Amino acid sequence: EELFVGDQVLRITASDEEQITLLKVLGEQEELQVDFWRHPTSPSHPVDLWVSFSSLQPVKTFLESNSISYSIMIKDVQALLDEEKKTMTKSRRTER
Amino acid sequence: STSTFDFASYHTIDEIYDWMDTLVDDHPNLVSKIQIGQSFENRSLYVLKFSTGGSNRSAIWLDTGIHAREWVTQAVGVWTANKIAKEYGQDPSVTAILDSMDIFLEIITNPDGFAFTHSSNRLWRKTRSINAGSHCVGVDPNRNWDAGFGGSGSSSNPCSETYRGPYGHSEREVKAIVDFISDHGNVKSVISIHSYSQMLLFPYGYKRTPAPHYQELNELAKKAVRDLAAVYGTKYTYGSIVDTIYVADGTTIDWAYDNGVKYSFTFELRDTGRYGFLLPSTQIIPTATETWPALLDIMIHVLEHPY
Repeated sequence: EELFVGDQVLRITASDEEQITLLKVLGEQEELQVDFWRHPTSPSHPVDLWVSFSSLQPVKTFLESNSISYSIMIKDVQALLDEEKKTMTKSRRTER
Repeated sequence: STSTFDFASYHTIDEIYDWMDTLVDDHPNLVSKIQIGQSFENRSLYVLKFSTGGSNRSAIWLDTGIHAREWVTQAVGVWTANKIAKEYGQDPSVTAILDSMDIFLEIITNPDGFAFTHSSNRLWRKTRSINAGSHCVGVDPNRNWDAGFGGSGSSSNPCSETYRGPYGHSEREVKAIVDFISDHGNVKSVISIHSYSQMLLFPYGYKRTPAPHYQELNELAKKAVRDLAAVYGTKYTYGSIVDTIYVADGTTIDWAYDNGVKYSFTFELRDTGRYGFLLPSTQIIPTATETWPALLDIMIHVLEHPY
């Protein structure tokens, strides 16, 4: 089973079309493990980017060096998945 | 009975398929289960049919879970199926709709991908078909439809999350719906439910030209999102795919619209900006509850505007 320990989801706010283009370029870097949960479309829409733990540093460096503002939407994806699984198990027990 | 099922929890494919059988058992004169095909890994593609009789009536098609990881959509699909069954004979709108039309609801539209999210990778989106010549698996089933297929709004790279597939309708999960709707011949509305980003979208995604019925679809979407927001204040944007998000080729609703299904919509359900695809199960029922009036708006409009 794929684990997502330390992976994060960043909520990115592009301030202009140039930053939208930069984000699209970022998404195409094969060496980075990233996935747009919400794609860069226009400055009026937030961008959500899943970043694997191993790619966090280069991605944050890229964003900060291009003054692209972001916040951390999900601090640890695996922690949320563990919580989800626990809740499902509990519910299954109740149903039974 | 369906009364012990926990609608406020996420479930596996087996649990949902078992529940579908109990829904049919509980409502034998209204609900039936039909199989429209098999997935790449040979799982059954089940559709719930809600019908009060008559042959080849006008029909409304609903699907959830075409993108496997969007778990809140399959869960909303289960809740909505139960709601339709429960409200027939109680709610005047639901009764009026089902006294004249049939409703088809495919809850697990991408069973292989959904099973994979439970067993191996919770963030899996695509089908699980094998791509010849590539180590990457799966096709984006919402880029595989023969409507603008192969344009810039999808990817030719099998490793991409928006990989379109080798040709239109290459995916068995897509072809099964294409064949079902084409053979039925009287489907008047296709509503495909995704998550997330709180949008109500209509054609087109593959071109910027406004759809011939743009005005009507836009007005209907405006009403639907207003009634959705009235429940808990969840704000949706609405409009054509290309205007509201981006160019997207090969989508379900563009294919439906180009094949004569005028009232074609895609819902992008909540997240309100905190959990993305990992929406806590505590939000399943609120999400389903707020979506219900918007779905009713569309279905009543379809009933009152035969074509």
